[in-house]
Amino acid sequence: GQVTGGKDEL
Amino acid sequence: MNIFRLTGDLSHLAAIIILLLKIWKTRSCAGISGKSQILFALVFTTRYLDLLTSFISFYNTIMKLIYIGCAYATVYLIYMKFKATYDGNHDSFRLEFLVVPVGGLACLVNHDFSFLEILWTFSIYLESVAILPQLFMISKTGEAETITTHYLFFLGLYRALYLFNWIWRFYFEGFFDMIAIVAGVVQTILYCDFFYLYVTKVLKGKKLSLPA
Repeated sequence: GQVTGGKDEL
Repeated sequence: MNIFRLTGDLSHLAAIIILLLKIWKTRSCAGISGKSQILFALVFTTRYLDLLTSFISFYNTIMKLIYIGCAYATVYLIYMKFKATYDGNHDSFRLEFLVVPVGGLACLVNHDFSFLEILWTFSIYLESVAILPQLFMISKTGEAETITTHYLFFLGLYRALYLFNWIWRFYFEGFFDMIAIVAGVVQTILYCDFFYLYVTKVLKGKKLSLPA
């Protein structure tokens, strides 16, 4: 599943 | 952070700077689709609103500010400063045909129905098709300045490198984001035709001209 914790990618 | 994401970001930054310098130095935006640049400004605006809510790293914050700043500067140069050189007749792609379906899809297919998440999803879907007006314009004019092809090469390369970044992150971190991956694959596929022309023509010193 998608790791939460905001979008660290640009 | 991994080598693919870093080189991807630098490739993206190179593309943005190349375009800005091309317009500024030649004082002309001939052959450039202002509509694609509007879409990119919209992509960065809707994706980077989290600048106001969360801090990830200095790199993350600075790059987001550079992208947003350059995107709006480019739109300004095209539609204001060098408006006389803007080729509106060939930049005729209907933006509503992209923004409306993308907006609808972002509301239907997303990870979380929250304001910032919907906007982020919208920006991911929009970015995958944002280059279409530019590619459409080149197909109408039948050619592109060499500097413009370098801009497109680095712009297309950046998301292709992100695909490798996602493979890396899945393998080493167990991280994957299906929405970003599918949109990234679509985005990169849209450049394939251009990549072929770039490698077979521009890299051989010829001008990029589509078969008349």
